[in-house]
Amino acid sequence: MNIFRLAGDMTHLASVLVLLLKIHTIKSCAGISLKTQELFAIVFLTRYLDLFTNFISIYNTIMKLIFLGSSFSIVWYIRRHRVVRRSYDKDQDTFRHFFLMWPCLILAIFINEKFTLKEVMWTFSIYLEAIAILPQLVMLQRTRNIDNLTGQYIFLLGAYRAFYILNWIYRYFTEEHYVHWITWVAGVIQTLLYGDFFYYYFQSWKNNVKLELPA
Amino acid sequence: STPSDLKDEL
Repeated sequence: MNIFRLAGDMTHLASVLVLLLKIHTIKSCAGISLKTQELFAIVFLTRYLDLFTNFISIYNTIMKLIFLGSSFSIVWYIRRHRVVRRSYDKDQDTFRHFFLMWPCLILAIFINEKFTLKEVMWTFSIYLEAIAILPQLVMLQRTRNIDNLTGQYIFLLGAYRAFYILNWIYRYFTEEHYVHWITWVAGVIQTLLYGDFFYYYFQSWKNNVKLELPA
Repeated sequence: STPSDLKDEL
C-alpha cells in the first residue's frame, strides 16, 4: 500500500459517501444518472468475485464490502425509494448503457492477462469502469444544472482515478516488473474522460461562478 | 509478473 493508493481509495470512498449523503439527507437524486450507478454496481460485482475466496487484507475486504453495499444501495434508492425515485429524471438519463457493456465484454474476452472466467470478468470490470461515467457526463451536459454535491461527487471520482495513476507510477518504479498495461491504459482513458469536467470545475471555482458545462 | 499482484488493488 502506498500513499497514492490510500489517497485514491479514500477519495473514492468519499465520492460514494457524498452521493449517499445527498440522496439520503435531501431525499433527492436530481442530476444523478441511474445508468452510471448501475454500471458502477456491475463493475464492483464483476471485480470482487473473489471477495470470499481470495483474502488480501482486512482493509481490502472491508473496502470491497463498502463499495458493493454503497453502489447497490444507491441504485436501490434511485429505483425503489418512494421519495427519491420521484426526483430521478429518466428523460435526461437516456444513454444506452447496456449498449456500452458488450464492447467491454468482447474486449475482455480477447484482451486479458489470463483466459479464465474470473480474470475475464475482472478485466471486463476494468474496461467498464473506464466508461461508466459517460451516462453521468452526458446527463450533466443535458441538464446543465450541476448542484454542488453532484459536482463534488464527479470531482472526487476523477481525483480517485488521478491518484491511482500516481500509484501505478510509484509501484512501477518501486516494485520489480510491476507492469499492467490493460489497467494502465483503461485507467488513463477513464481519467481523461474527467479531464473536460475538471477544466470547467476549476474555471467555475476560480471565477467563483456556478458550474456550467458548455452545451 | 503474476496478475495476482494487481488484485490487491480495489
